[in-house]
Amino acid sequence: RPYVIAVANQKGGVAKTTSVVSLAGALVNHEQEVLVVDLDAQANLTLALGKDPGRVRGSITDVLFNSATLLSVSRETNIPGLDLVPSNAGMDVAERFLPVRQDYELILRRALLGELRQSGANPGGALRPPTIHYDFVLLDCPPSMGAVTLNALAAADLLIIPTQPEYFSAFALRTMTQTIRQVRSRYNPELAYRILITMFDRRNRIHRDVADQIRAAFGEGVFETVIAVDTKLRESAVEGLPITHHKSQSRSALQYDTLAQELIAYVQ
Amino acid sequence: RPYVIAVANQKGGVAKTTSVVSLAGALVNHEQEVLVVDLDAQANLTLALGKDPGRVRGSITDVLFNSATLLSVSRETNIPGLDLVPSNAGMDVAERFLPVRQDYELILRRALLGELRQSGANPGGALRPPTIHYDFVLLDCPPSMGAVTLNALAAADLLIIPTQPEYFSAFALRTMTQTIRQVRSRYNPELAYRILITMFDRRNRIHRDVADQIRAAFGEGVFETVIAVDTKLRESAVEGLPITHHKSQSRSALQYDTLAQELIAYVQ
Ligand SMILES: Nc1ncnc2c1ncn2[C@@H]1O[C@H](COP(=O)(O)OP(=O)(O)OP(=O)(O)O)[C@@H](O)[C@H]1O
Ligand SMILES: Nc1ncnc2c1ncn2[C@@H]1O[C@H](COP(=O)(O)OP(=O)(O)OP(=O)(O)O)[C@@H](O)[C@H]1O
Ligand SMILES: [Mg+2]
Ligand SMILES: [Mg+2]
Repeated sequence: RPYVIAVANQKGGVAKTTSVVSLAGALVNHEQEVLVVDLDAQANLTLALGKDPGRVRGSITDVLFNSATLLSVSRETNIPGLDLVPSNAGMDVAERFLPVRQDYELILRRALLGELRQSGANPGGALRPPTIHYDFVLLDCPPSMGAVTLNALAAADLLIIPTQPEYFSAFALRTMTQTIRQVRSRYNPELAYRILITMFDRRNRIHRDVADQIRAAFGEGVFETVIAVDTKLRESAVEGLPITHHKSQSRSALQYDTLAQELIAYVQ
Repeated sequence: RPYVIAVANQKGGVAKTTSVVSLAGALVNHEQEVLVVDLDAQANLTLALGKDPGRVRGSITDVLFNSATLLSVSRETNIPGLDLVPSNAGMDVAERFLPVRQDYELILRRALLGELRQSGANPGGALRPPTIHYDFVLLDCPPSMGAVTLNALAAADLLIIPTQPEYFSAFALRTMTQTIRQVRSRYNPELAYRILITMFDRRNRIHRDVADQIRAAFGEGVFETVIAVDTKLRESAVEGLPITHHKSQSRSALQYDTLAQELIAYVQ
């Protein structure tokens, strides 16, 4: 059954999208079948995989608003083993119109459970469409704690919280841990979380201090792997490729690969 | 009458909050009376001016939801001439509940026009409370294009769009210009805009290329002043002071000061 990971943080610009696309590339290199889902109206994940959000036909909007199946709007990317559910401007009104539906928080969870979880076994023996088997599903969230991110948290096995080692980002961890408690009590008791320190500049005293404070406060809740500042990540975004497939020997590609290994060990 | 500036960009982490607090500090140094308004549930502007969002009594939530006046929830900061309307966790539900009100897009504009604009003249001669006269009002927006940011755009004379010279940020300019067109046709025909290049690292080829592309595409619509990467800005956030009052001779303090001069010349 796919292991579902939400990548979220209310703080903007902490490398949520960069982490989804890079981690997905690294997981594929470890023979994992991966589906990434772009839940952000900005559609940066769609862009980071070389697609033009203005030209996609089916998207996550259809799943959230028109009961489309995830498989019907997913498509291949340039990377074998990596599929994408894109986003587009239709998501602009999601925060406003999603909450009017009954059990709106569970729409994504039901779409995931209904489709992908069953695709493994074939109980009835009936002729089923050739189902795709994913090992991991990664959800890229917008920088907010609204209805869309709530859907992702209700659907996830694990929440990864990318965090820049800076003051505003560290402060956002307070909100994130409160939200996790609420999601656990209402929708998803099994939700686990891990903090990922990103864009780390070891020459910067503030970065070293804040990273130490985060580890002191959260202990096991922080990945061992730290992602350093690496301008090659900016370049790979322009190329429409994960860093692992654009500059595979770069420092950040190797760091996201270490993260993938740490994650696979954690999941097993 | 106060000149109202919204600082907004759907892209997260582009120095919206840092620009509001730094520009406000620079304007105060030019004998301008300034009110800054925190419209973000993250409450980073409130934090950046040394206040704990968890302990504020009145906030922008009261203005948007309970018809409180801006002046009733504004307060002094450590900086003479700089007042703050803080934010708090109450703003978490704003995107969901604001749109149910009639003319929700104009709530902030009416609060600004109703109070601050009249505070100059005193037509009826009646005994009015000692009004405060602001030269500038700066609105710090969350990283989204929802109901809260719409309120700010409907109320503003000028929209400043902080932009990192990177791929995802540059892509966000497409959405921003579409939104400006909509706001002009429906709520605020006079809305002007200026792009501010932030966090610029001149050693980085991508930064130089993207900055050139933005200037080529937007010409006059881009401030001359560019804000470079400067770790002292991170330090001033921790201190709860604008960079102009924490490290007044730093490169970024001087750059935000140049920006303030460019802005004052533009307004006159
Ligand atoms: N380790 C890194 N080193 C250098 N640049 C990075 C790194 N990680 C991300 N970036 C760049 O920083 C910017 C912010 O990253 P990204 O857009 O992935 O963050 P985000 O959290 O998804 O933002 P948003 O809140 O807008 O969704 C991007 O321009 C990205 O290319
Ligand atoms: N010129 C700069 N040089 C170095 N660091 C900066 C600069 N400007 C801002 N920062 C830092 O970058 C981070 C992002 O800035 P900031 O939080 O102001 O952006 P924002 O657009 O308000 O983010 P959000 O979208 O979450 O509201 C902060 O940690 C801030 O201290
Ligand atoms: Mg993103
Ligand atoms: Mg901000």
